[in-house]
Amino acid sequence: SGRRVLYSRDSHPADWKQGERASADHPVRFIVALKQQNLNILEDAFWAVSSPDSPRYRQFLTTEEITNLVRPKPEAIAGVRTWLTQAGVKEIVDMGDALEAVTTVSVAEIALNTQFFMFHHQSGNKVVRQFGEYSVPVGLSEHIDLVAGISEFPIVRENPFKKIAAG
Amino acid sequence: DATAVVPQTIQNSYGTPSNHTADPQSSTGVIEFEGQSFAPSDLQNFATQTLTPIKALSSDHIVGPNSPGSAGVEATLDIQYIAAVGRGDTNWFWLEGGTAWLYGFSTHFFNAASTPLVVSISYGWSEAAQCQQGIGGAECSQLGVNSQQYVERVNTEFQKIGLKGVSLIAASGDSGANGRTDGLCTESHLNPTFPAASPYITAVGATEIHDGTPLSNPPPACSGASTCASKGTEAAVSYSQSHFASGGGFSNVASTPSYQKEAVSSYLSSGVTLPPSSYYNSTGRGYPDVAAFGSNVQIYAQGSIQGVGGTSCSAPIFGGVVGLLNDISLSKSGKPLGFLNPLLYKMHSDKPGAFTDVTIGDNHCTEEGCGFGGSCKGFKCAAGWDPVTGLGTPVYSAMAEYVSN
Repeated sequence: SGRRVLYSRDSHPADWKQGERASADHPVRFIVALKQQNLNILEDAFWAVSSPDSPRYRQFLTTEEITNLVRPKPEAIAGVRTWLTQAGVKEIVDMGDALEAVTTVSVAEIALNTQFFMFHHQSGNKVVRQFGEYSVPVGLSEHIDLVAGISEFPIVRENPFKKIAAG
Repeated sequence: DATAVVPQTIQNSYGTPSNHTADPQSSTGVIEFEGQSFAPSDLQNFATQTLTPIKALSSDHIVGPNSPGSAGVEATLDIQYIAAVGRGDTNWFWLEGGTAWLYGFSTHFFNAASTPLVVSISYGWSEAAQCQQGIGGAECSQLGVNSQQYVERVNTEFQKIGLKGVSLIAASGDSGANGRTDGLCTESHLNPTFPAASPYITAVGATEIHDGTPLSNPPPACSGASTCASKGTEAAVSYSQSHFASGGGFSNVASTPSYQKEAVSSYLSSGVTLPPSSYYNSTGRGYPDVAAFGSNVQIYAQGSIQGVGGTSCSAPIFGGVVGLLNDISLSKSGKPLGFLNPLLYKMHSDKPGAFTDVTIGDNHCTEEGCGFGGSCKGFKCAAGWDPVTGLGTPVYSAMAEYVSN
């Protein structure tokens, strides 16, 4: 109770094979993207500084000004920070409208109520990813856009050398 | 096969300067994923063997877990060509070491204390498959995290980066209008590529040279397209010559932004043969915006000069041109150009000679589809903007004059 499932993965890209459970102390970084505010003002400002005919053309803003513009509600930041801390995350990087958790598999599994596995690519690449459901506290879900860094599979591309031989 | 491209080909064709004094603030960078690293020694060898002065990267401009001992072709290509074209500019190499794909890059980049002013991204995937490859499977939409949500969030991050004055540039993809997620073209729709299909980024398509002639060393003086025409004709890359097709089409997530409405409308009403209307979203953001060489581009890697192809070449080449234009802007006003598209489309409208219009070619094929008999649909080049080569390739002297004024 008290959890909302954000995603349930029951398959993975065909070129990756699911392996063993990830070791508990394997490092994991994930980013909780919080819902931003004033997105209409942000977009208006973007077009104003980018349009040559605008009186505000090239009147760029600073990182701090932009961050203050879109900053999520204080209760969203505090709530997500508390959730992560209580789950055992010791290092949290505040990115204004997102919080990045630097932790381990065991802590991430508690925070997100999920399981992490080792996935293997035919090229030899390996990646630790969650499989099955992951969830967040139901009271926080309305403040979260997405959780990034736990279920993405890297795109392993063909070496472009194969496309064209040297002239 | 395709006529080979070296840095002098770009000078000769686009008129970029061989001698250039950069503004000290001007900087360009390439963004890498998938652990793609570069070797500074390769960059130095490339500079030596192509007779191209290139500034070495300082250690604080190499961000992320770069591993020179396992340099990748993509990263090698990107840094060599953005540096070779944007001569004198400070170069950055940014390897997004996390695993959060474009969202990870964009939020880390935005929050970094110091970043380059021009950024080239030679990566992309189906706009719809950000769900599958980026976040989850097809079923994820019912659970609150879906492809559109991911794309929209990244688009917001791109706005934040543009609002700081950074120019974002992306390759338009190497699998034609159909994209690579349906390589044999069995589905009844095209698959736009992200981030190229973002309205908040400048997307670059690929061209090849037809009837090229060898360059002498030093190359003959060349001040613009008219005097360079004898060096060959630029066309959109073709499957027969370059073995891939340039990405392009219309976003299913973002609507046509105002800066390109007129250009897109002109193309759609031009009478050019189009795919069936059900295959694409004619009210979506059209891409690419511009084009540059993307076929048989010579790099130094793994101990020798070798040719590579793809819009992965085109994006850093155009990025280097933007670095040069930023020099002018910074020198005159102390401000960079920022997000480029409204300026580029206005430039095309006010001064069409700032671009060489590429009117030959199409982007029908995927590598699998056209190599193994699949019947793929796509778009054709036309006069003016088209969803194969955008507004065309740079005529640097005219662009520089426009920006200067």
